[in-house]
Amino acid sequence: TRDRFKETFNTVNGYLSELFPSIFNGGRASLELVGDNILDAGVAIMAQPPGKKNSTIHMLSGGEKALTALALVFSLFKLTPAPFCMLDEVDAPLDDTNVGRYCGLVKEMSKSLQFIYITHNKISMEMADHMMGVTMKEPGASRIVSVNINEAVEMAEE
Amino acid sequence: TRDRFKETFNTVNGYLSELFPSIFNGGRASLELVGDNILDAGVAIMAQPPGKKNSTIHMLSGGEKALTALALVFSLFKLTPAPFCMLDEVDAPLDDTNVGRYCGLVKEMSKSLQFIYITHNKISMEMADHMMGVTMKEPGASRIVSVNINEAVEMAEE
Amino acid sequence: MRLSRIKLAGFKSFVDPTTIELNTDLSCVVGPNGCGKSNVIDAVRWVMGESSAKQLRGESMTDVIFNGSTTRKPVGQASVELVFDNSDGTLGGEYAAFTEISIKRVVNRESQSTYYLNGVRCRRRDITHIFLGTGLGPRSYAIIEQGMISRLIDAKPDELRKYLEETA
Amino acid sequence: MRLSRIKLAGFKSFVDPTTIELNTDLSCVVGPNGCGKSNVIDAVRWVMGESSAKQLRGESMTDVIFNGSTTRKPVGQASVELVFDNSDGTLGGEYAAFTEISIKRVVNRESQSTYYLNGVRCRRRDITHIFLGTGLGPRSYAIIEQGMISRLIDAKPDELRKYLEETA
Ligand SMILES: Nc1ncnc2c1ncn2[C@@H]1O[C@H](COP(=O)(O)OP(=O)(O)OP(=O)(O)O)[C@@H](O)[C@H]1O
Ligand SMILES: Nc1ncnc2c1ncn2[C@@H]1O[C@H](COP(=O)(O)OP(=O)(O)OP(=O)(O)O)[C@@H](O)[C@H]1O
Ligand SMILES: [Mg+2]
Ligand SMILES: [Mg+2]
Repeated sequence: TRDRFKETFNTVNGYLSELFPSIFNGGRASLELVGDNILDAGVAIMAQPPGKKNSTIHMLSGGEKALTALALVFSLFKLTPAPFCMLDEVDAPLDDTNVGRYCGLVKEMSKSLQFIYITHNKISMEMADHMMGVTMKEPGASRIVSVNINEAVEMAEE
Repeated sequence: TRDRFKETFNTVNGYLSELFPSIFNGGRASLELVGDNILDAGVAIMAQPPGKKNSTIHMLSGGEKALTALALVFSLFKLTPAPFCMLDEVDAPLDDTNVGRYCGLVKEMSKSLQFIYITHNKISMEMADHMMGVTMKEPGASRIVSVNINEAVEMAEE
Repeated sequence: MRLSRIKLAGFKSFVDPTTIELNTDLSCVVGPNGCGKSNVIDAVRWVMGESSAKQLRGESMTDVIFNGSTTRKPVGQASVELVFDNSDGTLGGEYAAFTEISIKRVVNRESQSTYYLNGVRCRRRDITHIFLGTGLGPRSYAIIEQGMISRLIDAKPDELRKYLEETA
Repeated sequence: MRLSRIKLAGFKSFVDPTTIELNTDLSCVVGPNGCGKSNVIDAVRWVMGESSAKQLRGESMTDVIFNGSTTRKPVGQASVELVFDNSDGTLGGEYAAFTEISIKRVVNRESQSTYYLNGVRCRRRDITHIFLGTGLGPRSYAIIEQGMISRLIDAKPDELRKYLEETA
């Protein structure tokens, strides 16, 4: 199991150090082993957005943390490609530029992976092939309706 | 201290049961005492958005929780009016309709209270009397610039 | 393998039988606050075997059963079914021959859960067994719940190691 | 009493001396992810006496001092000053006579904090004392950090009771 873990660690680390700079337009990220003995060492994430020198990942901003987490999740997908991915408002802390980058990444991954994502953000809505609205026209009871982008925007304003 | 706590509890409960229906356009909310002895009883929140019967507050959605929390915070302000209030992206989980309600509440409270709030949401930006932009034109070093609404929207898209 | 359909009945706010068709690879779910979007994600995690009420924002396992509204009475059971298109044979072993695989879970007010695989009653571990090696499961990296995206970043080093090992 | 100005120097990403004027009752702060918005809120909580590095997203109290960027070197100290307009005399007691009240905190690389009240050195408890009864403080309900709005809702009953008692 020792070798297996080391191999997993190296593979995910490789994917992360590729994905992070492409999402952030620069900077770097990697996984680090915490502790001396590989058999029970922990794993920590190191991430530096472009231009910054922060030491720990906890100093990152809300949006930077969300994007870094996405880079890690997609690295795990590259290791073991699950058939689908469900995302629930992961774009909420992102500014418009980063929502654009997030959409670019999801579109790229959707070539080999099925996405089902929930959002209130109009930029994210636009990348969908198909949109579903959930309504509670009858209070307390959910129903599914098919919507287009204009209806979806309206629906978020119901 | 027993009477003092009872009085605080009743006052905040009164404010909450007024504020909640006005933010949610209906429904009801209240504080409940948990435990038999008033001296060490805990406090729980009960909240039912209009049309719903949910028992615990944990079943509420992300947006419903955020709005309920704001109703409670503003009830605390009515009990002890602190001179200012700082809000950091509390509108992130809200849909457009609820952002509108949130803005209405903040505008109402700003008659007697100073607000400093951070947002990426264009609807929230519009209610400001004054806008400040924070930029990192030099990577890693923050600076403050004065912006108008168009510049602010652009800045979020920097 | 793709997820082609989600069927809910009596699950949380989905009191009436509801079918969600998933025909494309980029499906977006929208709607006002509190309308039931995150309940769909809870449904997928529940049918795959989630056994903690707290992870489903409830206090007991019967909290997933529709418990009424101002116009509707509570119902007696909740059921969720996932239908997968397995025509590419990703799900191997004894299931490779099936082009369509459906898993279903039903719970009643006595908190008894029953699982079905292609309409035939089975055990919870048969369901978790199917997904072995696919990366899927009730707490998989493939499902990111609301507000939890930063959870991975805030995890302690030993938790992150476990996460990595489970994925491999 | 109103907060009229926040002055930062060497605090987190605010390496250069920066003054934030607050002339109205509805001031909005905008900017891209990671530009330093939440650092302003951390600055206000820090100068009011916050003593936990973790609550300021750091590991040690010197993590609030600018620690460099690709173009700048780390600096030796951080300082934040809040200037209040007290012309309505809200801050009572010995300070009622002051129309302007300023509190300031400075920390150096040896993690030594120094507090100032209207330019005169004082202790941390003098600062917390001024704010007694106003509802303000490093963890007051008046300051809602990013992602923490639902914290009140998720609090346990005894925590919520404590919160209520502190407000009164
Ligand atoms: N067992 C149940 N019976 C009836 N209604 C339920 C049940 N469990 C949860 N609900 C309702 O579902 C609603 C929450 O739905 P959900 O969390 O899916 O909303 P959402 O669409 O994700 O909203 P948001 O955009 O705010 O995140 C709550 O208002 C709650 O009352
Ligand atoms: N001591 C320090 N020295 C230099 N930079 C620091 C220091 N502490 C924090 N930072 C930097 O400040 C940035 C975070 O700023 P902040 O959290 O205020 O962003 P924000 O504007 O709130 O962004 P978001 O919109 O994503 O929430 C991080 O990128 C971090 O590197
Ligand atoms: Mg939700
Ligand atoms: Mg922030």
